[in-house]
Amino acid sequence: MLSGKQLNDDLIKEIEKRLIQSDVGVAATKILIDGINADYKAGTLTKGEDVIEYLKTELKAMWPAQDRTLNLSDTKPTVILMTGVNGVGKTTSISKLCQQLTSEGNTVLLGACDTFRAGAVRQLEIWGERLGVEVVKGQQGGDPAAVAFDACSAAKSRDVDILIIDTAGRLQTQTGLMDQLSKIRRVIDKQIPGAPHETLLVLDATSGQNALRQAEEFNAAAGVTGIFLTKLDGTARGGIVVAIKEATDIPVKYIGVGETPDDVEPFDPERFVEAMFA
Amino acid sequence: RVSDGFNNVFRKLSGSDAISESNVREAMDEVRTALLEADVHYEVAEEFCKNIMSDAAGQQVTKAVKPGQEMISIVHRRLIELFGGDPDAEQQPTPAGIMKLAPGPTIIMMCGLQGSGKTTTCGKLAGMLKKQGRSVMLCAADLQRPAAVEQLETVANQANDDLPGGSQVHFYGEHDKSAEYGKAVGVAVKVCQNAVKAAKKQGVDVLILDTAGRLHVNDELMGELKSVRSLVNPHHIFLVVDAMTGQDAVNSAKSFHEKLEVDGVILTKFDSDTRGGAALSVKAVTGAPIRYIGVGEHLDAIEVFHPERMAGRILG
Ligand SMILES: Nc1nc2c(ncn2[C@@H]2O[C@H](COP(=O)(O)OP(=O)(O)OP(=O)(O)O)[C@@H](O)[C@H]2O)c(=O)[nH]1
Ligand SMILES: Nc1nc2c(ncn2[C@@H]2O[C@H](COP(=O)(O)OP(=O)(O)OP(=O)(O)O)[C@@H](O)[C@H]2O)c(=O)[nH]1
Ligand SMILES: [Mg+2]
Ligand SMILES: [Mg+2]
Repeated sequence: MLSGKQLNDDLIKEIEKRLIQSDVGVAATKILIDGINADYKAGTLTKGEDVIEYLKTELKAMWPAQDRTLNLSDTKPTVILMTGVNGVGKTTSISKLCQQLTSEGNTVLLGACDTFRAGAVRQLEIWGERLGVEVVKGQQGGDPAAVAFDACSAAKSRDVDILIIDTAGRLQTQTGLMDQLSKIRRVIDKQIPGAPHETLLVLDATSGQNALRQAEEFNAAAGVTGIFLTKLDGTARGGIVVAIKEATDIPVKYIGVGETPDDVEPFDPERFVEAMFA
Repeated sequence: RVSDGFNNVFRKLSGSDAISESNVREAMDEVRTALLEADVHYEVAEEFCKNIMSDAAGQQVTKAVKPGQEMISIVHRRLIELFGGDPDAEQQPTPAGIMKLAPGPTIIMMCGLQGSGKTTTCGKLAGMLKKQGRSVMLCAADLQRPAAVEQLETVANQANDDLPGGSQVHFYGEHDKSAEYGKAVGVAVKVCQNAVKAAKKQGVDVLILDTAGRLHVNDELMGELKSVRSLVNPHHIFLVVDAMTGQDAVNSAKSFHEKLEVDGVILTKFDSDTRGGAALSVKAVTGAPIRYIGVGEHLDAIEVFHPERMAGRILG
């Protein structure tokens, strides 16, 4: 929408509107627009394309490449904990990570720690069957921390490279469930010191400003090391990750672009900006 | 929910005995920001503020005895209207229920984006109808999500066994028809038609079709829903929307509505601390009434939507 256009106050207003409509949020948009205005008034930004380049530079600085790689442990197993609110794509995203990691030569084990929702364990089991990996499960309705415990000991005794733990969706306002998440984390760390090595918060790109609340609260309860941003194959742009970076410094590591195990890509700030102004 | 920003604006206004044109404009700017921060769509917020401004001018709010209170009441009235209520009614009309037909079944088609809460809400509607003494059949028309058929069957059994009410909740599903992504497009249509036959045979009052989540920009899957609609003729088409949806709520709601003529919206996960601006956006852009809100994961966590209550909640 910006190519071939001359930069002026009207175009800057359009850019502001596009950022807000991409869920960047009022406060984070103001920071970006103030920067654009300053450079425009100084004469260093004159064309629409200049703004794209400006935003790409800003966002690439926000998320340097080294922050966006998966934290792998030096000793087996690496443990990845998947968290997030209901329906965002945690279970499906596990199938994607599993596919990617096995194709890179890793042995993977899955832990079905959503013992609450109807069909949750079966859903992960089907992914395990399709991808050729084992799934550790427990009692339906049982303590998820107990399943996490079993998954960790199975990962150690089977000498797997990577253990990915699926958890039930929970709202950050449900204190009991957030405490449960902290407990799952403690149990994992006790079994495998230093684990989980990667705690991914799965965020739905269609969510609005509440995703910022999610990032803050899940970070406080479980120490989030990265974001997996799903459903970017739709029309939502997931701009909230800009506000999240400002508030918590948490990097986006992966994006989900569909419903099959192949539909995952590493997060690329430049393509993220291009999609926003397509 | 949307109330924090509003509280500041209204605290300033309600205290003032005199406001000028520029006070009104400044207040509206703050209202607009409060709406955006609450996830109301950019253009819906602009339109809403424009309408408030013209109401305020029309009512000569600056000359009123208590202009601050006047402004608050204008916003309150506009919100109730936007949500489909009548600001002048002494008592709001009873919200419409699920159609009653003889012979049945009344057919409800559930649709919406991935993960919005359709399958769970099918169980909640079943529980609600069961309490009203109406028999229900849940049809598993999501043939692509792993274990979707099993999930709905479990939900149907839970509604039948654990929720109060004298009538039955039945389940219709064809486990063998589930297939990997993309391999089962169109199969859902046949399953829905078979479910209608089964519902008629068992004399079920209401048949609810649980469909797979899909993107409004996926023409093939939107086409599948159009086929279900034209071959099965549902009496209600409910769009299930996650209450924490941001600016995209307008895009998906508009597209689903244009293609299917949605006659009701259900907002889920309203038990979260989301401000809920998607409610305004979806209502403004589709005109379809918000029928119910989901307020939890358990099957009894559903409430009838009340426009005046929502308006009051937003204003804090
Ligand atoms: N289009 C699209 N759909 C996705 C993506 N990721 C997940 N989904 C879909 O979103 C829906 C929910 O995915 P799940 O993996 O069950 O989500 P979850 O977070 O595990 O849900 P709960 O366990 O119930 O909290 C499913 O229909 C998925 O196929 C994505 O990147 N793009
Ligand atoms: N807290 C809360 N969770 C809800 C509510 N409604 C649904 N959920 C949860 O949201 C998640 C997704 O619900 P589903 O019913 O599987 O969603 P869906 O629309 O059928 O998903 P797809 O079929 O994959 O498109 C589950 O974890 C549900 O328990 C609600 O009102 N409140
Ligand atoms: Mg899950
Ligand atoms: Mg479903």
